[in-house]
Formats: sequence, C-alpha cells, structure tokens
Amino acid sequence: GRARLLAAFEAVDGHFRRLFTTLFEGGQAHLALIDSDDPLEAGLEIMAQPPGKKLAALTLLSGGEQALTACALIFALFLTNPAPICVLDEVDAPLDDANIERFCDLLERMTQETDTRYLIVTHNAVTMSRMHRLFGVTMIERGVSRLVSVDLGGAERLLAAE
Amino acid sequence: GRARLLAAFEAVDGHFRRLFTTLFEGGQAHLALIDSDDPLEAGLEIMAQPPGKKLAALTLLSGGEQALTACALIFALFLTNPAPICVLDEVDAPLDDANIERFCDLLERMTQETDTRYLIVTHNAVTMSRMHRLFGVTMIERGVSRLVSVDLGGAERLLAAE
Amino acid sequence: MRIRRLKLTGFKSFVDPTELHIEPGLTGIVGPNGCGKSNLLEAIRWVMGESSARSMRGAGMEDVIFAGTDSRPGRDFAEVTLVAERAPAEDGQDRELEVIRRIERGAGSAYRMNGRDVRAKDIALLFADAATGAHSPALVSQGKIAAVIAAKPTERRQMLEEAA
Amino acid sequence: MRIRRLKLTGFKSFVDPTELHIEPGLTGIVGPNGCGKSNLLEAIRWVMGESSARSMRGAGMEDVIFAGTDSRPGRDFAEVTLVAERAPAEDGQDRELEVIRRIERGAGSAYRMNGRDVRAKDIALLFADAATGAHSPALVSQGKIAAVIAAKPTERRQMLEEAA
Ligand SMILES: Nc1ncnc2c1ncn2[C@@H]1O[C@H](COP(=O)(O)OP(=O)(O)OP(=O)(O)O)[C@@H](O)[C@H]1O
Ligand SMILES: Nc1ncnc2c1ncn2[C@@H]1O[C@H](COP(=O)(O)OP(=O)(O)OP(=O)(O)O)[C@@H](O)[C@H]1O
Ligand SMILES: [Mg+2]
Ligand SMILES: [Mg+2]
Repeated sequence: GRARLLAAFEAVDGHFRRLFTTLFEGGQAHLALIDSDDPLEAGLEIMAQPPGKKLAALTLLSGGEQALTACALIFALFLTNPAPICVLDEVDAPLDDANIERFCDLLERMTQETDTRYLIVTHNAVTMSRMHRLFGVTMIERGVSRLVSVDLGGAERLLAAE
Repeated sequence: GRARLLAAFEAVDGHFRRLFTTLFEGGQAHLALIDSDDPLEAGLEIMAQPPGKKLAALTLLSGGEQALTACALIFALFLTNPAPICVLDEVDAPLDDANIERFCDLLERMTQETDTRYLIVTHNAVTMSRMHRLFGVTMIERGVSRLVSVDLGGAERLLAAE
Repeated sequence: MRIRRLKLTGFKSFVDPTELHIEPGLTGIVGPNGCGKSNLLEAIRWVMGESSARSMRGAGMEDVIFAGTDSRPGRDFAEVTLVAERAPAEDGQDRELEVIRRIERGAGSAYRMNGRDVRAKDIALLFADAATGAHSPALVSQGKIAAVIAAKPTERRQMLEEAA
Repeated sequence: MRIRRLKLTGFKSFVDPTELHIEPGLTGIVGPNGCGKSNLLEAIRWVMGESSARSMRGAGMEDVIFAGTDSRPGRDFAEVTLVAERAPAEDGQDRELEVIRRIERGAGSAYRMNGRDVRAKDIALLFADAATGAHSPALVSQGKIAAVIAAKPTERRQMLEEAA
C-alpha cells in the first residue's frame, strides 16, 4: 500500500514536472502530498507556475492554462501506469493556436512512448489535421447518429455541410 | 410583484421561442413556471427541442446545443429589459463552424434591436472577423497585461506571435 | 490490455448497430454540434460499469436507451460491446475479451463477459487491473478537463492510487 | 444607463493603469492563453460590487491585487473605475456617473460614486435599477455559459425577476 503509493507519487511527479515545462516552454510545476504524514490519507496538491509568473492558487490560472496543466497531470499518470485507452472530449476548446500545436506535439510524443489508444473529439481544424485517422459522426437522418470514416478533406466537407 | 413577474415571463418566453428557432433553424422551445401556483415562488423550467429530436431533459442536449439554448435565453432577457452591457467570455468555444455563423448573425441583430454594448472574448477567427472593433491583450512583459487596439490583421499576428 | 472495438445498438442517438474500430495512435472524431460524438465516447464509460446516471447526463439510467425521433419509435433496450485483447495471461484465460452491457426498460442492466453472466463488480475489477475503468482519469468528458484542477486534494490522491 | 469606460490599476495582471473604451456594438477581445482577457472582464463584475472571492477565482478577495512577477513587486491596492452615463434623470442627479472600487491589503474594499463614499448596497442598487449588476445573467464568465441550463429552476426564476 504505502510504499507503492509513494513510488507512484515519485514517478508521476517526475513526469508531471517534465511535461509541464514542455507544454508551457518554461515555468515549473510539481506535486505535493499534503494534510497528512500518511500518504494513504494525504491529499495531492498541484503547484503550477507558468513562465515569468508568481506561484499562485490554481484557480487563478486562466482557462487555457488550467487545461494544459490538467493534460500534463493526466499524461504523467499514463506514463507511470499506461492505460489502454484515453478519451479526450474537446479538451482543446479553451486553447489558443500556439497551445493547440504544443498539445498536438505532446500527443504525438505520447503515442511513441506508450501503447495507449487515443480517441479525440475536436472542432479544431489544426487538431483534426494532426490525427492519424478521422471518423465523422453525422445525423443525416435527424436524431439518428451514424459513424463514417473520413479523410481530412472529407472532414472539412462534413463540417461545412451542417 | 406578481403581475410584473408574469408580464416579464410572457415577454421573455415570447422572445425565447423566436430566438431558439432562429438559432436552431427549426425545432421549438418554451419556458414554463413550475412547482408553485405563485409565480414568486415558482421555478423557471426550460423546454428545448432541437429540430427532429424528441423533447428530452436539458442535460441530454450536447455541449453546443446547451450553449446555444443558454444564449437564446440570455438574449430573450435583454430584449425584455435591456442591460447596458453584456460580457461573453469564450461562449463560442463549444460551437461548430455553422453555429458560430448563426451565433454571430444573432449578435449582429441584437445590436440593431438593443442599445446593449457587447464585450466578447474569443479565440475563433470567424467570430473575430464579425466584431465591430478588436482589442488585444498581450503579456509582452511576462505576467503584466497590456491592452492594445488591433485591426483584424493585427489580431492574427498577435495570436501567431505567442 | 488492448482495446480493439466498440459496438453500440440502441444506445442514445446510435439506434442502428454501429461499430468503431479503435486503432493504435490518435483517432479523431468530428462532426456538427449535437450529432452524437460525446454519446459515442460515453458508451465506453458505460460498458466499463458506470453506475451514475447523472454522469451519463441523464435523470435515470434508462435515458441511455434510444428515446425515438419524429420518424422512429423509441427502443426497449440498449447494448454496448467492448472487444479487447488481454495481455498474455498466466492463468490460461482467453486472450480475446468481449464485455457486453445491456439495459432493458424496467429491468435494469446486465453484464456478460465472453458469453457468461457476470456482476458489475467483476467488470470493475477487470478494468481496474488494466489501469482503466469508468472513473479513469484518462476518460475526460466534455467540459471536464479542468475538473482535475478543481477537484479536492483527497480526490486527486485517488487518481494516484489508480496509477500505483 | 450607457457604460463608456473601464479603468484598472493594480487589478490582477493589469498592474499598470489601463483604460478600455466601451463603444456601442460588438467589441472583440483577443489574445493568447493566460494574457489577462478574463481578468479584464472580471474587473467589471468586481466594480459592480461582486462580494464572492471564489467567483473572482481567488481564495480571498485580496487575490485581485497584483501579486507581482519575477521582475515586479506586488502592489498594496487594486482600483477599478467604471464611467457611465445615466438616462436623463428626473431627480436632477448628474448624468455622468463615476463608480470606483478600491481594495487595500488588510483594509478591505471601499466604494466611491462621483467622489462621495458610498456603501456596497448603494452600488448594488444603482446597477440593479439599470438592469445590470455583479450577478447579471448578461455577464457570462468563462466556461459558465451552460450554467444557466444547469441552474435550479428557482435560481432561473431569479433571472426573470431581474428582467421584470
Ligand atoms: N437516449 C437518447 N435517445 C435519443 N437521442 C438521444 C438520447 N440521449 C441523447 N440523445 C441526443 O443526443 C444529442 C447529443 O449528442 P452529443 O452530446 O453526443 O453531441 P455532440 O456530438 O457531442 O455535440 P457537441 O459538439 O455540441 O458537443 C442530443 O441532441 C440528444 O437529444
Ligand atoms: N492578482 C494577480 N496578480 C498577478 N497576476 C494575476 C493575478 N490574478 C491572476 N493573475 C494571472 O492572470 C493570468 C490569467 O489571466 P486570465 O484568466 O485573464 O487569462 P485569459 O486571457 O482569460 O486566458 P485564456 O484564454 O486561457 O482563458 C494567470 O496566469 C494568473 O497568474
Ligand atoms: Mg459533445
Ligand atoms: Mg479566459
């Protein structure tokens, strides 16, 4: 119990630090066990400091900064204990263009380091273009969903045809 | 008290029905006072049915459908009692391209029907292009926000330069 | 564990049998607002044993059964199948794994694993051993990416336990 | 009421005096993640009397005071001014309206209206009469557009009362 949790903590923290500075191109972040000396009772605190800013409460981070920090933590958990599947439903919605690219770069690297399979819902054309394959969901018959496989050109047509 | 609230309810409901079918290009929606015969104690229920779909619980609507329905209600409140200012912080984030256009069309019409001034934060290039003027916020000095006035070309450069 | 396929029938807006092949790498899912993208992803959490109707965005769990449209009648049941492959097992179990969850109006949910009836607890254990499951931090629902940040520190520790 | 200008000093990441002219029609605000767009909009809710630190995304209300960066020291106070024009008033009050809220570390908030000290209640009343205010449904914070949908029916009725 305790020893395993501590070992997992060390591993996740190590990955989290590295992934955060990759996504933010600087800054620093780390995890901390708080509120109890017993890791099985403790809470997990996230310390995140974007480049050039003061360390502040997580809630003061912007929408985009929170999404990136959360991604860094989720991916750090994978690298420690790879999950077979990852589902991200429009997590790129709050990101600006530059962070979309960084997010996709990180996804690309994750597919090289783990066997996890990723299902990513997005409305963003850049994210779409970085996918290895695309499926479209249509409702040609109102209220009835159908799955079609599309190539990138098809995806643009699908969205334009709404 | 009661009479005014009922009058407001009728007016908001009327606007809401019209705005919903405009945004969804069909379907139907209405408001209802529930849980009490006294309007001052009652709750306000929203019934929304996108075109071709069955009337279902609001929570089953998709992210984009909920955002549009919420916009229709907020604008219906304005038309009943115009607020001097409206602030929309990335409300277009869950919308697909076609709904972005409809949302912007509605905003355009609202500016013709009311005196409300709108401040709209967005990352979406289409929404940006439909604004009457643009301000950029930059952090050239890390951690310090500055406001600059930009034209549309400037906005694209600003985002690309992140 | 490798997850290979997802099959849906009568699940939310997927009234007709639908099959999604899940390949390695990055699979994008696109389409207009309200077309069913989030419904498709929710089918994964559901078949893995999700017991909260609220987290399936419904009032009751029967809200996952196709409710009907202007031109189609509602259905009486919903069924989702997940096809996976287990890591070479020591205990000689089948490598191929087929998990089915089925819900019928008025009769609740039932699970089957490789043809045999099993309990929800067995399914939860199966996926927990493979570092996944209905509450895995790796299944991020729409609008919930910042939930990790907003969670209480003790809730976050539980994520760590799953990774241990 | 017509709202014309917003001025900030030491408010969140706007450490240097900043002025936003608010013109009729649609004003877009753009910029990279974390640059301060939401901070700018929150200044409007704050000067209108927002009393919840949580809804300003802070732990305490002093979190709105510029906390400092690698190269700049934190400040001791934050101040936001809203300049508006009232509808032609019957009671002979000035048409021009200047509302200022100022918070100092350790000393709490103070409000001024056209140069005179007023209470938070007076400010709330002033804006409520003009169909706006810190809790107006027309001020939609980031990620909160669906909050109207998720709200309880009695909370939604309150929105109706503001429009009555
Ligand atoms: N049991 C059901 N039967 C039929 N239709 C359903 C059922 N449950 C949900 N739906 C429909 O599914 C639609 C929502 O689908 P979903 O949330 O997957 O959309 P989405 O593709 O994710 O859209 P967005 O891009 O806006 O997030 C709703 O319009 C709703 O009416
Ligand atoms: N009191 C403060 N002093 C200094 N900086 C602050 C203060 N409060 C918040 N900030 C900083 O403001 C930044 C967030 O700004 P804001 O939320 O306005 O960004 P945004 O432009 O809305 O970004 P996004 O597009 O991601 O939503 C954070 O990085 C935070 O550190
Ligand atoms: Mg969705
Ligand atoms: Mg923001």
